[in-house]
Amino acid sequence: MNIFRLCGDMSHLAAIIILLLKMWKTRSVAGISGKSQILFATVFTARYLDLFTSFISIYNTCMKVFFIGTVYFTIYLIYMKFKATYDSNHDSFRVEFLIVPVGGLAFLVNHEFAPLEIIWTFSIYLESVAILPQLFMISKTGEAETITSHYLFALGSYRALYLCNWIYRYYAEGFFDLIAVVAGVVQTILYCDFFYLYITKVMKGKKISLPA
Amino acid sequence: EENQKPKDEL
Repeated sequence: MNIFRLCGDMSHLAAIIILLLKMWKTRSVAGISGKSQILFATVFTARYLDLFTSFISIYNTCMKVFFIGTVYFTIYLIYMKFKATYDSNHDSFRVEFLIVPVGGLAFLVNHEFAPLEIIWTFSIYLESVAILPQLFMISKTGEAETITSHYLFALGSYRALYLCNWIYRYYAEGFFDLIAVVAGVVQTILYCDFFYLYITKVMKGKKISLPA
Repeated sequence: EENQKPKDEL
């Protein structure tokens, strides 16, 4: 463990807590993409299949349980409890255009042609594009609530911090995982446009409103 | 190549 990865995990944790607080406090899921949350649930389920078979540390297990638990709870809030506030018209990204290519790529490009490894690779590739339905929804509605912007900023920062973690681990431990790094770079690049808006607007107390 | 090490990252 290193400071970059710890900050990355804390940023990820913060993003999930911000999202849950937004939903619980406002009792609304307006502006939140249920499709992105479904993709995140798929990512965590596919990545943490080894939850019960390989024990890394208490921290690792607790975080995995928390991530899986909260993402399914978020889906429950969106599609059941606060269903009335879910904006399905604007959450119209065709996720099959993500899942099929990512699934195919995981078969073709992986570290080892073994079931668990391919499923892990699929989760890595899928995570890098899982935010697209959410960003697409914001571009369609033309704006994002400030709390949703904080959620996205924390979520985007987590993988950016993981990139720093991989640089550190390369020099400190000689650890290098090309698949995770390339997917992490793609994932972080997808947030750049949003990061720019967040820093130039939200930090000055304005709301993010894209030209619709 | 073989797995370099267990997946210790989240």
